[in-house]
Amino acid sequence: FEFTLMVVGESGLGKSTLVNSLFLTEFYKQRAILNAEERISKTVGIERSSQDIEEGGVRLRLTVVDTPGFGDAINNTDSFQPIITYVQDQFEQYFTDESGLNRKNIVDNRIHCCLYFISPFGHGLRPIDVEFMKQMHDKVNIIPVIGKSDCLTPAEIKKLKARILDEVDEHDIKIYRFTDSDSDEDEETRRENEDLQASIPFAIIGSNTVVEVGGKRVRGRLYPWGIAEVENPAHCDFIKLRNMLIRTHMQDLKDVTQDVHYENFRLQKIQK
Amino acid sequence: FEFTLMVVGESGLGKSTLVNSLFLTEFYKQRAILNAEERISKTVGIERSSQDIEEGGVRLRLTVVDTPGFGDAINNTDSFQPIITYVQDQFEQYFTDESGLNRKNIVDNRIHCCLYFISPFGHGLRPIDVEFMKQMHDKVNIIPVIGKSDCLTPAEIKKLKARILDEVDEHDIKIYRFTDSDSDEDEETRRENEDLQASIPFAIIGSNTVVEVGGKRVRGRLYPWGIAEVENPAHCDFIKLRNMLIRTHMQDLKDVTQDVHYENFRLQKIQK
Ligand SMILES: Nc1nc2c(ncn2[C@@H]2O[C@H](COP(=O)(O)OP(=O)(O)O)[C@@H](O)[C@H]2O)c(=O)[nH]1
Ligand SMILES: Nc1nc2c(ncn2[C@@H]2O[C@H](COP(=O)(O)OP(=O)(O)O)[C@@H](O)[C@H]2O)c(=O)[nH]1
Repeated sequence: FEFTLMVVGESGLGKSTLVNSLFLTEFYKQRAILNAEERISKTVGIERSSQDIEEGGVRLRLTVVDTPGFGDAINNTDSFQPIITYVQDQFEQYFTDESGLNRKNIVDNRIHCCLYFISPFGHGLRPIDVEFMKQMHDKVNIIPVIGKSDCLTPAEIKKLKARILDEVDEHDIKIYRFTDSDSDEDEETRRENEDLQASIPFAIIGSNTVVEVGGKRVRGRLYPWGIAEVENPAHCDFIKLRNMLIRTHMQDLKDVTQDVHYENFRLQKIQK
Repeated sequence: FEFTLMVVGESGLGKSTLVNSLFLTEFYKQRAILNAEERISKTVGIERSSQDIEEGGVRLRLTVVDTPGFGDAINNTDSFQPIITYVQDQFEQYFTDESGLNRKNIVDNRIHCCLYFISPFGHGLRPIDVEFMKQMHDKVNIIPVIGKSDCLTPAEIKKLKARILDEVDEHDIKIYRFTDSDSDEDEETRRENEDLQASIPFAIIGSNTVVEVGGKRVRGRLYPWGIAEVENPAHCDFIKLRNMLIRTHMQDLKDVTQDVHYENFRLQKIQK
């Protein structure tokens, strides 16, 4: 079973910590932190790294595509093209492979899900957020998340989520949907999906450190005023994101990639 | 007594909340939050607002200069010029006025202090931070602060401060100094100044809301895991910043502006 996750957002929004937290693994063992000078001169990079992991008894080859440099420069106009090109190159490759002789062993490197990190400091979406999602929503499943949500009080999270959703509508941005009006799912699944849909964008806390809370060891962030717990649903939506990505919606993310985004690409290609 | 404070940093770093917290006043009563579309098209603005306040029995005409739009666009190359121009225009005006007939009633609109907000999400200084400070350190007293420091654990604050100071040295950036090696200050003042110097950049939490902690009403941020208190020195450097700005260093900030930055400008002007 293969799955490719792309993670996009400016540096420092907690992306690599989140990926490590999601899969309880060190996807990013050694990261050179670029200093400001290095970041001025670099353009956006695309970095893939794959690991075999086991989730709920299922062996999974998980690939994470990172986009270092996105949004970090003084002028970020060129932030988008390398990412768009990369996503389309995977479609090109798949198209070539599936028209070829050896279709049985086709490798699927297409991006099945793009977690787009929104800063918790914004008053809503920033220009770069709008621009990225408008350019990418017809090419990949976008799931927006609010990174480092432990910077926000519950009231602020509620307000920010509402504002982001308004702006997504205003700009006709199509993000991945959990609910399907014509679906034949059972009552419980439908309620779970509505709950997921109502939680978008997910407010996420990530942590690689374990702290002790009430005699239990949990992943969290230790502040002088208390401990923000990653897996406490009263603190953030981490558990919801993790469950939907790994347990309930992984297959649907792949199906939508195949039936909608790739199909879109394929039709445009054969029409030319 | 007049004092002009400029506040610079990208939107959402808590600047207006800090200004309101510092002077226990509503400098920013009604702020239109620009949506992403409006922010794409706007260039950096310069907004002045003045209030008469009383601090420690002294009446003070405090002017705050805000720089909305700084760092918010996709391309921020033009973020600096409007601010540099504004600072220099105040020097021009003062130069003209002090060479004029009516020197007694000269109005001093020069920027006496620039609080530069650094994001707590950076791994250090970002390209825009370096660029701004390199362009401005010879024109205005820069005091760097880390905004929204309640997003950082004590260990992270320590690490970030050290990294920022290293980068400031690396880039030969001259920020405002609290300690003066040839000063004739008394022992207690010298120790206070060394403590201030050692706390740079100040890690700041700001809040306009009052919460109850142990029976006391304090300004803070109420999280599910605890209350981050603005005026608790164990939580952030707000009290240090406030004391040095209002009680101990306001006069020195004005003196350095007159004797160093303005003098610099004046010499360059008469040499042309
Ligand atoms: N406040 C807060 N800090 C976090 C969170 N997740 C990670 N961090 C810290 O933020 C810093 C940068 O995180 P990192 O995952 O490297 O960010 P990236 O640049 O987006 O990949 C590290 O010091 C983390 O400990 C979070 O959820 N909340
Ligand atoms: N986490 C955190 N949030 C803050 C802090 N100060 C202000 N905020 C919140 O951040 C949002 C934006 O603050 P504001 O002062 O308007 O930011 P500005 O755009 O830099 O002027 C508001 O919802 C504030 O309540 C702080 O110290 N920490």
